[in-house]
Amino acid sequence: RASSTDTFSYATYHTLDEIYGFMDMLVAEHPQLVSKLQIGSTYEGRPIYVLKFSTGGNNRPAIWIDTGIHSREWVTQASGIWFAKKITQDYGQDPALTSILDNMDIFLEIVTNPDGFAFTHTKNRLWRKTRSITPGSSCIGVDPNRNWDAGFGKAGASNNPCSETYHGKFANSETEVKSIVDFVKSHGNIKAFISIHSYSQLLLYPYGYTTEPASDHNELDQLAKSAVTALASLYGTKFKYGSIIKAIYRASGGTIDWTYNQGIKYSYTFELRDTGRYGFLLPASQIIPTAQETWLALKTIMEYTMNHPY
Amino acid sequence: KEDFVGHQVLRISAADEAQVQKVTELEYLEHLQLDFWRGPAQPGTPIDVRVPFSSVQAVKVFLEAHGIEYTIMIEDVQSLLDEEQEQIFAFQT
Repeated sequence: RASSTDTFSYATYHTLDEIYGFMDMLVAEHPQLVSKLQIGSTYEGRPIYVLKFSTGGNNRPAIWIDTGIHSREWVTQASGIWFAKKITQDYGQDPALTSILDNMDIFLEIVTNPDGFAFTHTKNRLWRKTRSITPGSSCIGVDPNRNWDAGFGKAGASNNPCSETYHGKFANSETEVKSIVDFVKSHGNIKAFISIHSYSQLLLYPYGYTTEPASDHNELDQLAKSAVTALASLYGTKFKYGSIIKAIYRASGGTIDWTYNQGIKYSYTFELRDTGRYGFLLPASQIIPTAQETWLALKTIMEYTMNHPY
Repeated sequence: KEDFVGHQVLRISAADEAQVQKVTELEYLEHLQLDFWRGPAQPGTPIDVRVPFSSVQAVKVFLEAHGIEYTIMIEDVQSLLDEEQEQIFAFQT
């Protein structure tokens, strides 16, 4: 077990316990900057933790980043760990990040689907959904990215509990989703919401459940272009960008459609590496380069959010 | 622990809406136990699907019978998983 976040290995995949242990180490090493909040518990009773990075103030405008809502997308949780460490390393060093944290808070939920993630380590590496039981069905789990109250149950999700895109009995039926919904509503001052998936190398903005363009479509598109340009500047990794329904396919009940409809203008979903050589089984050797390039895009979005208060 | 020996991931290139529809039909054949890594979308965007060993032949015959192009993205899912486990184990030791 690593004795500090400096000896922790960011270049390998970790279990849920190791990630929760990392969080505790990071908080212990930076008590003035980092705190750990429990926003709820999973279906199987595991705690759901969010790291809060704050330099003071009261209920400051905030940026939310989550990884791992689809548990098999391991490079996202691994990148989330790297982001957490990066924030503590760069505050006070990197002018852009320092300015962001002097004005805003950052919330980072690294393991957004703990039950599913534990299951990928113990039983089925390719598990995607939650682990909730659906009465009347022998199939387990709900797709937590189809369970939000935004176009819920419309085309772009399945009502079959055995499907990988099963939307659940009702919106927010999954405690992993409801915990975030309650947190976002109670905080009330989140200005950017970024949910990170893999794979396909895409940067997406609302909507997924309708072809109606978002009212801020042009601004979101421009910012996405800047973000993917920053991302590509490091290793040349090419991302496409656009609205969910245009860039990939119709998807209802999605996270960022709900956050956007809550008034969180800068709502984005990333689909990280790769484009399909390894898919969800991305070799660990690509964790750090993936996190590094994604960080440049995240900073672009965070800086823009800070400079365009609304 | 779930075993994925012989499972393949196919990358399907649907040329038109009719072919996307055909692939979508596959999604509802539960006995095939297909796992769409990238679901059917508009023509031209890749569709990635993990096919259990027991369904590989049937799925390939179906695609070829309908003239739907595909390539094998991952020959054997389990071998990649084994590599991943070895890497984690090597790191831990």
